[in-house]
Amino acid sequence: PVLMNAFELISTSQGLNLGTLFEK
Amino acid sequence: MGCFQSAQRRQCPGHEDPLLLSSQTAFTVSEVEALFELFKSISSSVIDDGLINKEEFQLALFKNRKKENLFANRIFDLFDVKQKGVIDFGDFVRALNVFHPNSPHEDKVDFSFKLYDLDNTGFIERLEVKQMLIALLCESEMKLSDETVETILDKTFLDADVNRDGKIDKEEWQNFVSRNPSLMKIMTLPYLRDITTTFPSFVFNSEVDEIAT
Repeated sequence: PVLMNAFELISTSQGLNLGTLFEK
Repeated sequence: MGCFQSAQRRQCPGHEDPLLLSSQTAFTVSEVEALFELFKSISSSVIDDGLINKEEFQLALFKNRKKENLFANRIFDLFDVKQKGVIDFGDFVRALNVFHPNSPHEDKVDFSFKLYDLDNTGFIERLEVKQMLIALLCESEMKLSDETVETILDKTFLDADVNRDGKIDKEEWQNFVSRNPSLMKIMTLPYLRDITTTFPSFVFNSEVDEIAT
């Protein structure tokens, strides 16, 4: 993770994965 | 046209005319109607009032209403453009439009900038990024030392904050994401291309003549 930039890590948040809205 | 202006429209707050919403977005009329099926399902999950509140939004995202999440709250606030504490159907469609595969890349970059500018200052500041990193660590149960978090922040700002003023402005963000395109992956939802097949029941509830679509 040290080599990743902060936003790469942040973008893995489940709260940013709006795809789950479409899962029934 | 709002739903109260026409006897043919559904009697629910904020259900804007599908034709109008289609004209303002990348969605076809059928896709707007399919999105209404999704909207109905989310907006009736806790209180059946035709509006999505924060609890219903979190429930739809996590399938668990008790899960507080910084990022989900932030997305909700950006969807709630009228700042009413609830998302109506028009808000929902226009916000999701940004995530459509065919929507302009600049709109996606702009939305992502607002998303990470937690305090709406017009800049993404180091403290905000740290706050988001810590929220991510809590959410994922990933363990990183304080030193590692600071190293990640140093590296990120070294790369993104070109003018070295300690914060990332819009232009620096545009430049940064152009060099790191993977950061924009969360801004496109492939589901939106197939929304009519995901929610086929819209056909039975359609109010728009086929000729109009």
